[in-house]
Amino acid sequence: FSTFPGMPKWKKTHLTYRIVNYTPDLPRDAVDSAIEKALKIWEEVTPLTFSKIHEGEADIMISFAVREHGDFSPFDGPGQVLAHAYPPGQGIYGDAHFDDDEQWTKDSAGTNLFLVAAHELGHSLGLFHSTNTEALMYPLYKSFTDLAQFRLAQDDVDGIQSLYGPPPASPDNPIVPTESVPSGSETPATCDPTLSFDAVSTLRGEVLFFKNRHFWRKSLRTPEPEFHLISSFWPSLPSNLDAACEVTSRDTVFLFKGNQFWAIRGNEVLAGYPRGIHTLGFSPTVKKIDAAISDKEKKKTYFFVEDKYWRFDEKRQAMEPGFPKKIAEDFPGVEPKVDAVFEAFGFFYFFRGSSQLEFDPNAKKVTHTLKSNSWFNC
Amino acid sequence: YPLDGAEKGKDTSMDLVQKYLENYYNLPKDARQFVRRRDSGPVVKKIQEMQKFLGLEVTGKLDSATMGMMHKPRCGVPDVGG
Repeated sequence: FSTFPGMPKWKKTHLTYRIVNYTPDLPRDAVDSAIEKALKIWEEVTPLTFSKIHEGEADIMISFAVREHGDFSPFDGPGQVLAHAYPPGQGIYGDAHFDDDEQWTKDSAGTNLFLVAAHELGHSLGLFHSTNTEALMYPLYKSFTDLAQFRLAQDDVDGIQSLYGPPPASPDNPIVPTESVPSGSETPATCDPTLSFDAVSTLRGEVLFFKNRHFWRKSLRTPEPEFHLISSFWPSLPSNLDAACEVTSRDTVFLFKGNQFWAIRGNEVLAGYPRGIHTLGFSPTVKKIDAAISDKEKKKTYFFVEDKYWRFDEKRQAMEPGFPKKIAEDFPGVEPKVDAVFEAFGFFYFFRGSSQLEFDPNAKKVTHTLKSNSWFNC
Repeated sequence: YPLDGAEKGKDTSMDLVQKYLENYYNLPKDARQFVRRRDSGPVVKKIQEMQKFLGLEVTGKLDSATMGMMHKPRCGVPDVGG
């Protein structure tokens, strides 16, 4: 199974749906029951519940249309594309559209509406296509499915439960505990006053705050940060990072953990990584990096290790002579150690535990002391 | 002279291949000249990606099984990419 990039999912368990219009191929109550049955198969394996509304904006708007129907993804007449749907979200997101040039049926004579609806509603709930040919979320329509015996494949159940978990315990299906979750993977609370970060970096104008297996994604456009699993964007990256920094001129963010570092460009992990940090010119005594920041004006990248810092010349692609130097020497007030650092509005924001220091690199002094999660609109 | 029927058929199937790889497998829309030359790098890679995704034998070639798959009814959401 797979989910949409960024693993969008509904933040609530009770969802509304509305059947905006009806195909002339079937009686209205046949359409109603096909959609109801399609929702029910997802209801049975998740905590989700659905209720139908008859007017206004529902979470999942279901409609029948032909050719161009207002979403820049026109249908193509009979055959080929039967329907499409959008991942969870506001507006058109979460909606499901059915191609009314198909012959929709209650059985398998034409195109079975229940079967296609069950697949599209999988998209509306956040599932992407599966390579498992037995799965409902396999992209091709299987007209030979035995409708009477239909049930979700394990692949579908694993997929939807990776987003919403299993259904709540009930006497007839007590939840069996899954294997214990490794420590360090608890979901950190965004506004916890003791919150600290493993690493912080900019990425194409946004700021990423890494912690354990997750990261907050903060855009200047929205007051609230988004919260994601690192693996939902970069499956091959490790958790519990040490440092991260963006080299804007190369549209690349470098991420460090232990004696290795990775490179990402958007949501792509670049080939040829991880590499050893000593290829950057650190002395063998350096075992890990605490924090990193790249100054795009000066084309220099600063690496903070214990109470010292190194400077890397991006033009020459080499560590500068005369380093390491004491952090206190050039960043007074920031020593002795830092967890993370990033640059915004001409200031360096250093993180240490639950505190954050705003440092003016030109005046070489700390100008503000903040909480680490001051960017989260707490 | 009227176009040779087989030639015309080949043309429409290439259009189908182009559209299919664009719609579902992120083939860049400006790859038209590549599709014309069936054995070009980007297209072969995309065909292999599609064959792997759909559970076909990965040959990189537009064999009958692959062409058959592309004619089957399906969901309009892409198989790869965002």
